[in-house]
Amino acid sequence: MYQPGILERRTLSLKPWMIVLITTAIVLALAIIIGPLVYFLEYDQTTQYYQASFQIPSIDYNPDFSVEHSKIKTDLKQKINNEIDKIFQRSSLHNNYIKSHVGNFRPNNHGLKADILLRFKFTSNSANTIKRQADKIVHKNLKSNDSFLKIDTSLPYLREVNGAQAEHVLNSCCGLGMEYPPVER
Amino acid sequence: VAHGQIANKAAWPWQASLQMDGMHFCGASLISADWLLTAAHCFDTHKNPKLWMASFGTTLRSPLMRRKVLSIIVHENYAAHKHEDDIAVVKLSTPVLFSENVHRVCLPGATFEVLPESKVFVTGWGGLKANGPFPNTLRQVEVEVISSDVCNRVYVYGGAVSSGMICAGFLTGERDACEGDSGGPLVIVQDQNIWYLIGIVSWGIGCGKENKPGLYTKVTHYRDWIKSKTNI
Repeated sequence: MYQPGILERRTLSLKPWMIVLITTAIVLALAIIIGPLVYFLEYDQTTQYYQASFQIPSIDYNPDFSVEHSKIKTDLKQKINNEIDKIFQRSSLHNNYIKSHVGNFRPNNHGLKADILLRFKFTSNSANTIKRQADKIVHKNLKSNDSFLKIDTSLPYLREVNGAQAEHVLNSCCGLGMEYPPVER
Repeated sequence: VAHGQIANKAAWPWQASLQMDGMHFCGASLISADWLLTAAHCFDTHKNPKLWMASFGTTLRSPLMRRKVLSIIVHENYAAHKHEDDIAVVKLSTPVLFSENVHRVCLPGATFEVLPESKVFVTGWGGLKANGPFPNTLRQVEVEVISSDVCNRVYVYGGAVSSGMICAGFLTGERDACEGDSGGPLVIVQDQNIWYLIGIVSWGIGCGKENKPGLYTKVTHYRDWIKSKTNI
């Protein structure tokens, strides 16, 4: 009787060094795929500041606008920041727009002018695209009757500002210093 | 300052040090990108702006920024070794770029009122006590405004406190400005955590001595003079 051969259980016995090798290769492959993704999505972000000048025809210049921290100045700054936040948060740049900062107010034949700093973050190779889009968004929104802000025809486009200059503008308010009274923990 | 603490970074970003040959001589306050406000008596012996340098940041040995001095304007009525009109403005050779760690203090309007017992801060690199060591790191101390009536009592300063001065400290002594703090700021906080410059460290007898609080040039009293010299 032909005895069928007994099939030995084929045990795949990998040598330990082969297991280590395969594991290392898998980890390396994952790192090569995920690493650049994380880098470009998270770390390749740069912050860019643009300076803008907006017209506010509905508000006349008031000498109190030149008084540091006057209520009229603080309230109008807040109103303008809220308006610009609203415009960009509803736009295609809502993921890139960070915030706006109102610098000075200047008197003008038709009301008031405000100097604004806009802050965006994006991957370093998309700077020009962002600027063009931001200009388009500003022009579209400020031409409509919905906004009390209007384009300053003498400075119609955003102007790039370097970090040091931006920091100078952001810190040009007087008297910001130690938190007082110290916050009780 | 006597009986004070080390100041945190960026706590007093307007504080400047006026130095000659790298040595701290007086404090000063940044009131615009290119003007400092300080005490006239700092220049009793050296009036040549070329001898002076201003530095910014909380440490003297490694400051954040340095600027040469372009000009020094001392109050016309100031007389050396007197206490009246102890105020001067210093123009920097090039403006500073404001940052979180270096920016200006607010100047009060001429009608700004500071009541007795108001809590105020004086900061500087002056001695930790009379004839004591000088620190490398900026120090601060909280003191209280004392009315001129109290400060003019016989056992305090017996009438030497004029309308252009503010008295601040404690009759019990201890917390006080000291030599080397001269020219530095006495500031008060208003709503929204905004600090206003109300005094310039000017004179006093000793440091932290009983019944001998510090005397400061009253900034509001010289508001028009400051504007006439700096257009701020």
